[in-house]
Amino acid sequence: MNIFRLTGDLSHLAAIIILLLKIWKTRSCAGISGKSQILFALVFTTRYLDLFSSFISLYNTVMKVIYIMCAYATVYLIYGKFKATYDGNHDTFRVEFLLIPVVLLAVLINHAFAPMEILWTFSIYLESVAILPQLFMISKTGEAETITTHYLFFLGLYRTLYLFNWIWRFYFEGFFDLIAVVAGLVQTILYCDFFYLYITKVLKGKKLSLPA
Amino acid sequence: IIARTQHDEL
Repeated sequence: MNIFRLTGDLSHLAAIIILLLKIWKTRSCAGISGKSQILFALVFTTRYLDLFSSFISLYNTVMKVIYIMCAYATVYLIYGKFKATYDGNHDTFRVEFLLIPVVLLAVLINHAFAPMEILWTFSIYLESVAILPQLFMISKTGEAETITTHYLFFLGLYRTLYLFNWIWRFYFEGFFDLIAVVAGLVQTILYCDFFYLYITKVLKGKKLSLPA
Repeated sequence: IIARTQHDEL
């Protein structure tokens, strides 16, 4: 464990909690892409199946359980409890255009052609593009609630910190996972224009609105 | 350095 990975995990946890609280407190999931949240629930489900097969640390197990519970709670709130506030007309990204290439890539490029390993690889590739429906929805509506931008900021920050974690682990532990690093780079690059808008607008107290 | 398939990260 190193400071980048710990702050990365805490940033990820903060993002997940911010979103859950936003929906729960405002009793509304306006502006939130339910499709992205389903993809994140799928990412956690396929990646954390090893909860039952291998114990790494109490921290690892506890965080995985929290992530999975929050992910499914968020999906439930969007498609169940507060379905009336779900903006399906703007959440129209074709997720099959993500799932099919990700499945093919996971089967073709992985560390080992074993079920658990292919599922892990699938979850790594899927996570790198899972935010696209959300970013697409914001580009369609042309704006996002400020709390939603904070959610996206911490979500993007977490994988950016993981990039530094991998540099640290390569240098100090000789650990290197090309699949995770490449997917993490793609994931972080997808946030770049959002980071720019967040820093130049939201942090100056303005509302995030894309040039319509 | 090839990554092992024991994934210890979240």
